[in-house]
Amino acid sequence: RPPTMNAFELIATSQGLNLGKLFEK
Amino acid sequence: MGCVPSKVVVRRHLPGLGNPVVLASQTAFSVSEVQALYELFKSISSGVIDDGLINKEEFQLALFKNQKKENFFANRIFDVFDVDKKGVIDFGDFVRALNIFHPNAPHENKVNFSFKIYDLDNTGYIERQEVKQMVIALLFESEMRLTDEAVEAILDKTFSETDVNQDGKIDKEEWCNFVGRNPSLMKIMTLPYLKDITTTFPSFVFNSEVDEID
Repeated sequence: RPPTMNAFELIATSQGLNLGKLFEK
Repeated sequence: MGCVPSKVVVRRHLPGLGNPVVLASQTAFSVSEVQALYELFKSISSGVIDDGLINKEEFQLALFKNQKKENFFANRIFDVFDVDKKGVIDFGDFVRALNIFHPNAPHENKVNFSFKIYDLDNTGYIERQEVKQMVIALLFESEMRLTDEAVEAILDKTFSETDVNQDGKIDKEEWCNFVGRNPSLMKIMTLPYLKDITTTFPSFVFNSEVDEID
């Protein structure tokens, strides 16, 4: 079983929080 | 007679741009950068309806190239950008919110903004059920399946690392301390793109503040 992650680490890697995509043309 | 200039300078009307000088004075952006951001804003705000405002579908479309894809955090960021809860983001909202993500913006503002994103119910605390809601949404959208037990284990670990006074919720001070110990969590709060926005959107030179000769 993989080690449990902290929820905020999981969330911080989610695509919805990656606003850099707004700048991709 | 005799006082009609041979060249008439006409300022192109840009609805929605507002006064870039005022927005620049309120943010880390220069006037040119505000004008370049307007190019980005125009492109996003015309994604579905060309009304000079960004609605949720357009925001989603800009992030995922797919307006049908519902995303919990994209919705959440949209709601936090939409300061007056109008259901749309105008250019001023857009620039002031992106300002938080500027590489030169104060770290404290970034920490506060991230807290606001995670404080779903706006209670001033990040509560366990809010974290659970975010984790479940994230797992669902990633098509990952975890048992309830595994989700509870994630929450237990999260609160054991953040909720120092063990009152079952994360306050602002606990959040500041936690991200201080885990700086990688704040990476998403900085967009390096904003440093050279005028090079990314050079067309602002032609579209904004151009004095046209009639």
